Amino acid sequence: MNIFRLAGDMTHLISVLVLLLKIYATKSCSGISLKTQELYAMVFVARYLDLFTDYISFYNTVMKIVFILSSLAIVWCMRMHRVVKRSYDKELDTFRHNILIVVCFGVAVIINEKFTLREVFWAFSIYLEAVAILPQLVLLQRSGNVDNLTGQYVFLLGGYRAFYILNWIYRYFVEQRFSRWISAISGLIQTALYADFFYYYFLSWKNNAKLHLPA
Amino acid sequence: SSADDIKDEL
Repeated sequence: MNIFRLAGDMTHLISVLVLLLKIYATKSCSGISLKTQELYAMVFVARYLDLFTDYISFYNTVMKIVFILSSLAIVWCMRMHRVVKRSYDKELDTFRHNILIVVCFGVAVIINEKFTLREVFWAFSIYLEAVAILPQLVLLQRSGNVDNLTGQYVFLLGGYRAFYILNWIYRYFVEQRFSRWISAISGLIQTALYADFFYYYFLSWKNNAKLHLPA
Repeated sequence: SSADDIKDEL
């Protein structure tokens, strides 16, 4: 464990807590893409299949359980909670995320570290995570204005993978064997997808204006 | 081999 990875995990954890706070405090999920949340739930379930078979560390196990439970809780809230689901922007959240799922799985079957069920699902979760934010970014573009908590959520989510890139650079130089090309390349693509959001987020912060994404 | 290394990252 290095400081970059710890910072990344904490940023990721905070982003999920910010989202849960927004939904719980405002009893609203307006501006949040259910499709992105469903993709994240799939990412965690597909990636943490080894949760009960391989014990790596207490920290690792606790964080996996937190990520799986929180992502499922958010999806449940947005689908089933009678108050929250009313504020879901169903007509704006129209990204065809099923295509993302099929494509990522297809790529994972071709490009993986080892052609086993677990490695294919692991690669699938890595690729899916890279593109999971797309429905959310499209929804933000469509809805124009971004409320603070949702903006912070996306910003933190982008920051977490950026920290992980520093972690991979660190591990590349420190450890003799670097076998994380799938994660590193996919993580770069993932962070690049946030680039335009980061740009507008920084502008809104600099001009102390409300975050407004060009339609 | 790299595939056997435990995935210690989240």
